[in-house]
Amino acid sequence: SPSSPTAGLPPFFMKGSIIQLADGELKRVEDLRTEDFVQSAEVSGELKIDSSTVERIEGSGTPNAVIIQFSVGENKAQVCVEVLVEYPFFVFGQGWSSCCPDRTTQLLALSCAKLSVGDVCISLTLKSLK
Amino acid sequence: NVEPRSVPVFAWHSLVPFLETSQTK
Repeated sequence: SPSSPTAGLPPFFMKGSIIQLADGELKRVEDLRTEDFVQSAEVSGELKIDSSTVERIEGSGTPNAVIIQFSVGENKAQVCVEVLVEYPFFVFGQGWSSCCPDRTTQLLALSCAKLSVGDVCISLTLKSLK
Repeated sequence: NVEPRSVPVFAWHSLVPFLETSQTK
């Protein structure tokens, strides 16, 4: 619904959302740690965690959106994504981060750090993809 | 009687982006 406070954002980023890890453990989204993602990927067998370094953050033609350029994985593949400024990414060893942490906290109640160039985010690929 | 409300549970992999090299600019 356009009137939803989280319009354009997935509901699972709202503080208090229950997340199921690959081993069945339940955690709140704000309590997730780097190890939870790494261990879940190991258990899943299908998914592989990649380190995606933020190379550039630039404005988008869309209001409240940015284009983030990542350098993904060992091959340093350059990938650009357009996201809302409040969209949270999980930074290795740090936790949730977004381009506009104040807005993320306002909309989702999720505490965030400021996402910056050089931050290493967790991303996923399918193991079958080469 | 009040029915207990089910709480949605989300899969961990929903929270991290799939960055595939096919998206390369």
